[in-house]
Amino acid sequence: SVVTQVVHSAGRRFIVSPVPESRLKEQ
Amino acid sequence: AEDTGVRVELAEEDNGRKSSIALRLWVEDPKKLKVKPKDNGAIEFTFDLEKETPEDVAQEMVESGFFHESDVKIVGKSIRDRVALIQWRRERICPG
Repeated sequence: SVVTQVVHSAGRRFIVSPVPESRLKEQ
Repeated sequence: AEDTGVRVELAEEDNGRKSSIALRLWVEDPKKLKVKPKDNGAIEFTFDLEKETPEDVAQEMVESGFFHESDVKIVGKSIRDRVALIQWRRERICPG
């Protein structure tokens, strides 16, 4: 799975990873 | 808590001792947002219960391009609801 890391200018680190299908609400 | 369409959960077990906690946020129902986010991934971040406010983190997410500015309040509220629950649980387990 692809993991993206974004660091905000304030220094906070956001790590983005795919949400497992099971955690998504049914539309 | 109100269903905002944005889900926030603990990304690690809360031992009740650290002021900084790891949270994971993702969009469960994009229809509840004013502008659909480009990325549908789960965003993991740390939040300091003593020094930070959920609204500040929501603003940083907007500035980092995860959400549109018009959704900053709904993201902030989603984080605030989860943080309130974590603090309430900590108070119950270890009052004072």
